[in-house]
Amino acid sequence: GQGTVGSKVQGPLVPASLNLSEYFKQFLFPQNECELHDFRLSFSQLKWDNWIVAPHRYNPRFCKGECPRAVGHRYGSPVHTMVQNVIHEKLDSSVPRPACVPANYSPLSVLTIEPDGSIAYKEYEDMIATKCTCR
Amino acid sequence: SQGSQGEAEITGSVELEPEAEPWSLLQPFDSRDPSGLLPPLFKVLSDERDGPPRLQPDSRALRYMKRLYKAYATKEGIPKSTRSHLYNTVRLFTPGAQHKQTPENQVTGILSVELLFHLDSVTAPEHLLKSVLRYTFNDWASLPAAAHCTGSLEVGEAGSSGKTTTGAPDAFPFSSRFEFRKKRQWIEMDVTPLLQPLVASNKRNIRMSVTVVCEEGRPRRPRAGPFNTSPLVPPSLLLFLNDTSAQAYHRCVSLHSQSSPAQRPERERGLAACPMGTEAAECGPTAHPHPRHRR
Repeated sequence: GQGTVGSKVQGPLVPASLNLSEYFKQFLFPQNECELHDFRLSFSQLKWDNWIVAPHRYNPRFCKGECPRAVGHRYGSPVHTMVQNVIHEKLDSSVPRPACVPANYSPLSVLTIEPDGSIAYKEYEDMIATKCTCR
Repeated sequence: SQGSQGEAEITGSVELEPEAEPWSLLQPFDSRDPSGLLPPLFKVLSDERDGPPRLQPDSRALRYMKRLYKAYATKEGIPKSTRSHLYNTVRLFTPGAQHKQTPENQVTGILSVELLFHLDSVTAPEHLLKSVLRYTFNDWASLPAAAHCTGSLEVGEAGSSGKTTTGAPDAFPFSSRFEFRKKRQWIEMDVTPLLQPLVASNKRNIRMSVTVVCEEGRPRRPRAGPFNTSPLVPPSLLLFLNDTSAQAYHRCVSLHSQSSPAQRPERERGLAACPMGTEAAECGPTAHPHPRHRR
């Protein structure tokens, strides 16, 4: 809309330190955007290996990065996310920007030694992040 | 003055609960963690270093469960989607006490043993689907190629002394023919019908009395003397359970999908399946236990 165009013209569209080609490069290949990251750990690091027998290693993964101003279909964010962004920018900066959080998880099978010495194989829900979203 | 009043209120609230352990404050209010996963995690979050020492399981039992884990989960630890059964929990118990009523090296090949299992780690939301008594052998080479075994199994609730407490134990006569294969150094006995009522009614101390008479079938090699039961070591009890708590992973199995006769009893007992009308998409990528075949 015209209002949007007008506001863009008024504000600094491109930071002074960037030229136009760099700006477009960042637009096309955004960096530090909300995405999945690996975090591999072994249960011995947590000293959990006395009760978790398998797996030895675990990658729960995590979501990190900036949420773009206009979250698109890529993140599957609801309209509320965009509204919250507008509120943060235009009305009240104490309302936080949308956060980069996991949207889907996968389960994990765990083999544990119970306190009584019995052994249990269990499948736990939501143990590995598989997709990120902005909310 | 407002500030000091506020401090007094905080101090007062702290004094009300001087005994509270730090990690206990993180526990859910209703103390429901049927999965058993959360208490250790809460302890870790509160930076509690060492918990009480755990009893070490039998190495043979541990080896078996590690093999089971490899069969059920990928290298990354994700449950394999090709599995079609409904259980999400398998528990292995070794007998807490056992009394041999007859010596093992019987010429007649009779083995009679009384076993006591403590199933305290089975939680209320875990529903028993199948239970198996599993015998392993120390020395496979001494076994015949095949054997025919008959016997009986009695199961009942045990009191603290190990004796049956309530009524007469349920008896279960059986007759099986076992083929001993090189890669399978164990035999399994389905004890579900006897154990299910006890577990369902929250009985956790189980006494089992097993009597087995085996006759040698085809000998592996010409051998003088009768079938020797000495390779038998105390059996372990395997419970296949469906944990219905929220923390447990619930795979969706279509009620309309074809199932083998062995799987049907689980479904007939009304165990976890996709609710009516639930589409595959709601069940996630691991929803289909049977991958579609390419045409």
